Amino acid sequence: MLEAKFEEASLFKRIIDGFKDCVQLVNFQCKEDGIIAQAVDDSRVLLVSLEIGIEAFQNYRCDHPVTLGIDLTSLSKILRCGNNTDNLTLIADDTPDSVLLLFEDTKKDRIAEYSLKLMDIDAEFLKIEDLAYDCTLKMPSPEFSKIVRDLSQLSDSINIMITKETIKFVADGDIGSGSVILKPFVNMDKPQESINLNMDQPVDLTFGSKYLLDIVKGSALSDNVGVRLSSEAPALFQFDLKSGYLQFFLAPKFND
Amino acid sequence: MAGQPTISRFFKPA
Repeated sequence: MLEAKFEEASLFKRIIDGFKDCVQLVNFQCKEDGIIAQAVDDSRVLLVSLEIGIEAFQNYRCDHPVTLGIDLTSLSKILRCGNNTDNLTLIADDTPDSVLLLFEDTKKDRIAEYSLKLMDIDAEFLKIEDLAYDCTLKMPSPEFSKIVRDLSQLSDSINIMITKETIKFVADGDIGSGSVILKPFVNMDKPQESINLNMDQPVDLTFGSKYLLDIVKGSALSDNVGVRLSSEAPALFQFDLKSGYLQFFLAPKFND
Repeated sequence: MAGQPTISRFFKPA
């Protein structure tokens, strides 16, 4: 029996909105220590990995591990039915063919109940090795989103170059080119505005703009984004939850 | 996309 209660439906909505545009059929693995999910986009270039820890829930109970095969497009339709401030409880039995979504407005004593049919989704679960990254960057997610959205207008590729003290984003396309150069800095008053950089090795990597545009949709989840870059492995873009995270792994393009 | 490797090149099934 699974009973997972979010204090506010808006958290689960923002989590699903963070990756519903790049993957559609997702197996949510509910275990006693929380919920994990993993999916690869249709082009098999972008891997999404979600972990929602117990502390993210108002209360959480999962007697036996259960996998919920969900079509995110259908789930989003039901999530739109609830109010952001409602409590939201996900309820499923041990061998479910549907999951119940219970929205409760405790002030108005209003209860809305929806049942979503589950699907059999045959998706392999990829093992994500702990990688040694050449660079680790932590920066405000709105700033990262703006840079990606601005530069992706100029080219279908965005180049990220990191040296000791400099982070450079470059796009060069048919209509012209653009570059944004950032320096690490600490904002004592608003730490979430800081830009922290840890560089072991310089990197010069190129990514597909369309994938970065999907990744920045995770920005609604966290004030900042963690970016880990390596010349030999997919980049990791991570948005932290209060307990858990939404991660995107994106393989860099070969340098032409 | 030319020159764009897939993720399964780096991560194998668990």
